Amino acid sequence: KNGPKAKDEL
Amino acid sequence: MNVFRLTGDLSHLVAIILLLLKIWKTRSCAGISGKSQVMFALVFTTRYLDLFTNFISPYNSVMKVIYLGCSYATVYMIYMKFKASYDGNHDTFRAEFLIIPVGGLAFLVNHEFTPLEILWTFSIYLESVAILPQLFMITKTGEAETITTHYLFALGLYRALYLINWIWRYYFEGFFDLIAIVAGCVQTILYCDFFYLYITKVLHGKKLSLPA
Repeated sequence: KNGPKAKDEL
Repeated sequence: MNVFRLTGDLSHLVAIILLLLKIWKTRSCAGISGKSQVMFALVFTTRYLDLFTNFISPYNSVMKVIYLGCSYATVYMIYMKFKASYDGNHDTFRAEFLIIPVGGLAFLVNHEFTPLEILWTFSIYLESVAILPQLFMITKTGEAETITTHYLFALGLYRALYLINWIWRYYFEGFFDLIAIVAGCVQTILYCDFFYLYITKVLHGKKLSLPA
């Protein structure tokens, strides 16, 4: 789930 | 990915490499707060637990490994390899006064009450205050080596660029993450005082020295 927070950021 | 996030990541990478080189080349960690570096290693550890379970892109994975590796190497050099040069008498900020409240806040304010999410939130909150022992140490010693000021400038710039990245992503992608944004604002605001000194002094060839 990508959700409100993007996991794609460091 | 947008240009602000990319330059932010590169600025962060430059900061981490700069610090590593400073300690390695001068074989000394004088003026460097070991407590801040331990907290940064903790930030990366709690944030990148999904390194092996959640592949996003080669760039993302490579950067995470570099950040983790460099931060642990820095802590190792400060507390073991060049321990003799560690200035413990001036690195006296009570890190537990940061870690404990941040840990509590991560439990109370997060997006999802799961271990991974709470640890991620903890890492976001901790990163926003992790530089305090370093800034405090500079006020205690009353000065900082020029290379250390470049490290701090690049480190402070990275999250400022991330703030612009979040404005960009809100505008173009409708994405925003309030926890990261609020913590990012706090983190950047803590550097303002340093930014002023850096721009008015260091960029004019002067040494960064505070009125003792």
